Amino acid sequence: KSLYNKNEAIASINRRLLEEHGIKAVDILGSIGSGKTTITGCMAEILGKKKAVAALAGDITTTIDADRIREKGAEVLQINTDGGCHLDANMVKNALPMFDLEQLDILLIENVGNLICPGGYPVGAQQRMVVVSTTEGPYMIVKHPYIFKDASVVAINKIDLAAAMEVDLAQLKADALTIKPDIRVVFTNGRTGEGISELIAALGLTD
Amino acid sequence: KSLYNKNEAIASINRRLLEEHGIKAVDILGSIGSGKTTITGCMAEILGKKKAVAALAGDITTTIDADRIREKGAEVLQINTDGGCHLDANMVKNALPMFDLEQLDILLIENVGNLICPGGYPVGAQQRMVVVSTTEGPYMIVKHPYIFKDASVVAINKIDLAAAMEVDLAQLKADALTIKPDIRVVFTNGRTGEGISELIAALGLTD
Ligand SMILES: Nc1nc2c(ncn2[C@@H]2O[C@H](COP(=O)(O)OP(=O)(O)OP(=O)(O)O)[C@@H](O)[C@H]2O)c(=O)[nH]1
Ligand SMILES: Nc1nc2c(ncn2[C@@H]2O[C@H](COP(=O)(O)OP(=O)(O)OP(=O)(O)O)[C@@H](O)[C@H]2O)c(=O)[nH]1
Ligand SMILES: [Mg+2]
Ligand SMILES: [Mg+2]
Repeated sequence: KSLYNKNEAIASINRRLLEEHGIKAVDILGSIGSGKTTITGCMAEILGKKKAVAALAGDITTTIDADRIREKGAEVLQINTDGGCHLDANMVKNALPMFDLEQLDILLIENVGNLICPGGYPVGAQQRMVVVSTTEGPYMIVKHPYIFKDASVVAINKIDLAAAMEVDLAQLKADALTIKPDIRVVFTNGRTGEGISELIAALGLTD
Repeated sequence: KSLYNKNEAIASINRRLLEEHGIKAVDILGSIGSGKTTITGCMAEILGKKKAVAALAGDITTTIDADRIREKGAEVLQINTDGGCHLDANMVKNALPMFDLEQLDILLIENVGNLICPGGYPVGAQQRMVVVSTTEGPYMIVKHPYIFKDASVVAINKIDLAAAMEVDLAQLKADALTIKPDIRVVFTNGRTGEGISELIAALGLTD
């Protein structure tokens, strides 16, 4: 409980710092391999045409995700937790000074692949997005209600495999709206880019 | 650290109790929707023909998984963590007396969907199996080395979707063997049952 409060305090500091510099930040959550990095890269590429976009990639180990997002043109910093199951506000606080906050418009924060733990640790982003994948089956949303309660957007990704998985997209959308009636639901294919512009709009990043 | 030691102590009690009753127990780990429940159900159905099989299903909420495994003929208990990201030894300790340990031969324990947190919390099973899915992409094994270090078997599931995902099965197997050279790798299709008999053998459950 006190760890949580301490994290909240640092998250508030981060939030204020980002707001003072007019930087829009999104905390991107989702289970392993749901498509966070692919989607972050797609968004960075599109937004990067007109804005200064940077990203933080959180993983237990390796720089695979940071490298992949960097290929899409954004400035990226990799944070390795070495075992920790979520990013926390302190890790993000230490990373922020690495960027030119004067120039920065948008910060995309890819959290560690985990649909549970990051829920309890806000990092100071103004909003959170959850990326789920049709390949996880039909139950992942109803089984993990808490993570959606703090999210403004959910991307239902890998729609190209919904048929093969026998997953009902309309039902998944309904599941999300049941948990959080005002959540914005966007269907995406991270590989083709389908739905990514709609996702950017849902996140209020278009301006 | 002290939480971990306390858990270890209870895990040892569970381990001894299971061994005294000649019960083989497997802790089944894997990310959300990787196929744990499907595979547990398949194994329960096959093993149930000749042995007394029971299962524990761990989830944040709902009894969906316990219900699905029960349909396959095993006696099942659902454990809800209400937010906790892993089963712990104490939860399992409280569940064990619910079963007729005199009669029981095999206990399959499906852990909460999470490729990180359960790693640090043994529950007292003699062995651990990790279920990964080709739909998670090519990097999930190299990015999560710690969870494999304590596992004796890894099931690489949803092989039917490897081609669509452009995932190299041989590379995934090599990734696992690099982390743990003596781990047994089995390719499975939870839906068709392909590889399940081989998995049962790899787990030493055939007798
Ligand atoms: N078929 C299909 N594959 C996709 C889609 N989006 C992403 N992928 C693939 O899914 C795999 C995992 O995608 P990532 O973007 O790495 O997923 P992630 O959520 O960042 O994974 P972690 O950070 O490791 O938890 C990769 O092989 C991607 O190419 C999609 O819409 N359809
Ligand atoms: N295509 C395909 N689908 C599979 C396979 N195995 C399981 N599934 C499907 O994948 C989805 C998720 O499977 P589950 O067994 O519920 O996965 P899980 O690991 O128990 O998920 P959680 O307990 O919720 O973390 C379901 O729709 C299954 O029918 C497989 O080999 N191929
Ligand atoms: Mg990623
Ligand atoms: Mg399950």
